[in-house]
Amino acid sequence: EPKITPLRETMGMMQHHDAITGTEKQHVANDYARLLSEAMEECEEASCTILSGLAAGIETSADCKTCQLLNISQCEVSEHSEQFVLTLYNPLSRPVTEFVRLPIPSETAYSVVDPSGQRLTVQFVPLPSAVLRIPGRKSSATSELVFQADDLPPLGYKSYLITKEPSSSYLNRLRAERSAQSE
Amino acid sequence: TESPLDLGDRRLGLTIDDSDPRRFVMYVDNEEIPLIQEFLYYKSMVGDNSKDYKRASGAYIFRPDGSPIPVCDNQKKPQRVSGPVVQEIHRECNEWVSQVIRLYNGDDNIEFEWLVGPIPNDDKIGKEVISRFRIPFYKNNQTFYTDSNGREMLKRILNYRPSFTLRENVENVTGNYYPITSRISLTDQQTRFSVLNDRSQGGSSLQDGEIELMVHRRIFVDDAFGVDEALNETAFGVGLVARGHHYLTYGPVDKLFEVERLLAQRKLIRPQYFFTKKHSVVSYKDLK
Repeated sequence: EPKITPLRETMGMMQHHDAITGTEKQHVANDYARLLSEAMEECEEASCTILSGLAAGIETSADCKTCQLLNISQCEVSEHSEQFVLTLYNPLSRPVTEFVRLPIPSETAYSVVDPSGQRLTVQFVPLPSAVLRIPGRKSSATSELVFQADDLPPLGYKSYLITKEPSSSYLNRLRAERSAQSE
Repeated sequence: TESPLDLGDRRLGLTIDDSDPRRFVMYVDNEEIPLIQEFLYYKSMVGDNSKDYKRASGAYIFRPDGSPIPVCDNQKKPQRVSGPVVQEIHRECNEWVSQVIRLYNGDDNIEFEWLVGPIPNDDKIGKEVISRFRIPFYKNNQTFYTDSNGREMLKRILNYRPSFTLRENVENVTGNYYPITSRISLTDQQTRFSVLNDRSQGGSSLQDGEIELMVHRRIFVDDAFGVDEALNETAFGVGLVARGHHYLTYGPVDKLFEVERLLAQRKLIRPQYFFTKKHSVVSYKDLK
């Protein structure tokens, strides 16, 4: 409860007409951003504690992170980890399919394995140069890893194991796939 | 690749005109629909706020000075990225406006990811940037629909108010702007053309077949309605950058209600992402 209450209270404050329309003074806008950011961070801890009790791969809540800067294609975990688990929680009461986009350094290959052990089809998409120029963006990512997360269960989660591949094994696999296709 | 600049197929897809990257042919269930999408900006009105007609555009009011001005350099060639999961067209309009048009495999909407800013301040003219979609010859009879906080769709008629007689609308643009919290739609009774947004924006349909949404604004004069500051937010010493999505849907009226409702839920209440670093690389079997 104490971890969730700050976000409840901040969301209450965000109902003020100035917060909704953006007619608050600049220093108030900055304070709103501070309050929201801090409250979300506290809530993240609570979410991770709950998930670590449920989900495979999340051993402790200390290992669990969210990436608040995905909106500028920046994420410390996906950019710098040899291997990580992405857990997607679906808050809707029906199954949904999500197209996942994770910032990664270019010239890097990744494999994505779904909860049933299936290796998923992935695509590497270069980030537009305008994204790389966003002021304040501190990221090594120049591409995005894109894959389709099918049928996330209602009010449930699925975890995906994402592993950076040595470039030689990636190229060998790519060659094998291409030769199989041409045959 | 640089050409051919197309996405999807004839069930759902689009092709960019070779000579003008604003112009598309959209394919929906084998039907060909012309589409124009472009970025423009309204110059913000500057005034001393002494009279109504001298009011400046600002945080509380949107008051454009004249018609919108296109911002894109149409000589710049877009680029296409294609693969097994998604197809994209990357288009850079100028130094501060760019866009990715995207179609995921099997999806029922076309995504426009816009990136606008930092809006330059060198000429000290306030700029209010819009993204405008237009289907030429579409007959929606000056009527469009906007949502009310993501719930009921409300009917809007150009230069008309349901509760009183609007004798003269001197603010032809602003007077027809409405809050768009999740979607804006047009219909010719057979088909429906909608744009869904990922955040609340101002928007309108000022001509038949046209939808415009305001994506970003930077203004250098206060409108004297109370905040006492110009709407000129900066970070890292320059104007803010905004990045977001518009989702375009088109199709028969009866089918589109379902498509839009499910799409809105999927995009506005998205799955939450949790990342867990592995300290030593493990196999799937070990992890399981």
